[in-house]
Amino acid sequence: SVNKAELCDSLLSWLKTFQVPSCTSKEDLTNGVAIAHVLHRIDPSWFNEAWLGRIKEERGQNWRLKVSNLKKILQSMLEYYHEVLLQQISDDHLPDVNRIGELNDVTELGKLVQLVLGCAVSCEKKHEHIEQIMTLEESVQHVVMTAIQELLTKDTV
Amino acid sequence: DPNMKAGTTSEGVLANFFNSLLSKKTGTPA
Repeated sequence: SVNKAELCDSLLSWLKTFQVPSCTSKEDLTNGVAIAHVLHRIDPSWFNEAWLGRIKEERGQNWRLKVSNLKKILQSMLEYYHEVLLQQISDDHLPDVNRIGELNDVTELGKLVQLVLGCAVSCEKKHEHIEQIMTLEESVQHVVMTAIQELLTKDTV
Repeated sequence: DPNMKAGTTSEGVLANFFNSLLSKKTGTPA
């Protein structure tokens, strides 16, 4: 299986290609704001403006707000997998958002971003996203490929 | 050149994988 901390680094390079605000370091991702903007780009009909408005900008280190944002993101992504992509996610892939919000845990953050990747490569605009991934550095593409394979093989019902 | 061969193989693996992903129907379980 993929080392989730390594995955986090590689997927940060991918997330940067969406050019959303506050997406320069792994720490930036822990409040959920940049991830929510990426999801909005991936499927604006599901992760819509109203949903995006529920993800609050965080100032300083307000871990409760971070966890609240991350819970909303995880819940909406799981519904998206179930209702739109017709895929189920095994418990092994579910991140502990409390650890991300409270401790900036990169292993759990890697799991969360792996789910974002799964949405991108299975959604209606997947061509655009996969072609973008194919422009990334080869070492990054390898990690991305392994992460996708891991999701697809374990989650099929 | 073994390095060149490995590089080509690696690129081939990536291209195969992403192309197969592109041809998969959206919204269909894998």
